[in-house]
Amino acid sequence: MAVSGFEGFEKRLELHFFGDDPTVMDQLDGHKGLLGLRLLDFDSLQQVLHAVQCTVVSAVGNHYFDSYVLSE
Amino acid sequence: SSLFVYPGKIIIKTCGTTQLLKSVRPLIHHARHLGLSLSSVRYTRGNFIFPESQPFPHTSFKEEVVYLEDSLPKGLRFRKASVMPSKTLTHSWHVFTASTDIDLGDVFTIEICMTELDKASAGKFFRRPADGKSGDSAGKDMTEATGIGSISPSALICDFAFDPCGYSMNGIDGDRYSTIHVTPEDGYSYASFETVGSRGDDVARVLKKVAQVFRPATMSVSTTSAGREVWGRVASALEPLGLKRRSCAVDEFPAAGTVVYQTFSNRRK
Repeated sequence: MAVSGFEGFEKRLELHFFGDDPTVMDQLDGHKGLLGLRLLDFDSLQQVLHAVQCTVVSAVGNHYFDSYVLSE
Repeated sequence: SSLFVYPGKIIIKTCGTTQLLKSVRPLIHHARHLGLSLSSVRYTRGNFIFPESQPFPHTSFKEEVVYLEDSLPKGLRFRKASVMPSKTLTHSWHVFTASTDIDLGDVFTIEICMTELDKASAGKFFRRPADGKSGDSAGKDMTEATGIGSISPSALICDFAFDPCGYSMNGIDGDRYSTIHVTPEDGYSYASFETVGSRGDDVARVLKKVAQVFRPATMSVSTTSAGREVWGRVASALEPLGLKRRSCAVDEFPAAGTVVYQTFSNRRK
C-alpha cells in the first residue's frame, strides 16, 4: 500500500427539497417538467462547488435533470 | 466527482480531499430563494484509504455527523447515523439520514466501491503522455476501450479523462443517472459505480458488467431501498465471477429505508 496517494473513496450527499407552495411540491414529486432546483444559476452552483473545492469540467442535461462531471 | 441536479433533489459525490459537507448550507440557502425547503438528506461514504489526509469536517464520521446536525433545519426529525461493519477494518459503510417525514419511494440506489483493480483494466485509465487530446476526447477513448458504454447501453454518456490518469463518467438515461469514477494508480487503485433502479430492473446484468470492466480484488455493494428485494440479487450476480461474499450488514433508516452493505473479495484473497 502506498504511503499517500489520491483518495478514491467518495463522499456522497443526497438532498431532497419540497416546495413551500403545496402545488409545487406535487409537481416536484411527479417530475412534471417543473425546473425547481434546475433554476439555480451557474454562478450559484459554482459558489457551492467552490466551498467543496471542486469545479465543473463537463456538463450535459436532458428533460429530467442536469449532470455535471467535476474536477477531483 | 459528480453533481446531479433534479427539480426536487441534488446528488453530489466527491472524492479526494474535497469538503463535501460544506455544500449543505449554501445549497439550503440557494434553494430557499427558489421557494424550496429541505425535506431529507442522506450522506454515505466508505472507509477512506488515507483518512489522515481528510480536512475538516471530514476528519472522522463523528465530526461529519456533528457538522451535518448543525447544518440542518430542526424540522428534519428522523435522524440516524450508523457505521455498518464488515469483516475487515478497512471496509465499513458510513450512513447518516434525516427527513421531515417517512415517505420512502420505490427507487433503489446501488453504490459500489472497488479496490485493487486488475492491473490491465486499471492501465486503460492512464493517458499517453502528451496525447494532445482534450479531457472529453480522451474520456471517450477510455469509455470505448474499457467497455464502460455497455454497462448502461441506452444511456447518454458524459465522460472525462484526467491528466495523467483517472476518469469520471456520468450516464443519463431518462430520469435515471449512473456514475463511475476511477483512480487507477497501483497501490491505491479504486473505482466506483453508482446507479438507481426500480423493481424489475436487471440489476444482475449491470453488476456483472461492472465487475468485468474493473476486475477488482475487493468490492463492496451498498443498496438502499424501501424493501429488501434488491440486495439478494447482488451475491447471485457476483459469486459466479469468483467474488465471494465475505460479509453482509443490514440496517434500517427511517429516512431512507433498508441499507444492505455487502463485501466481496476474489477467492485468491
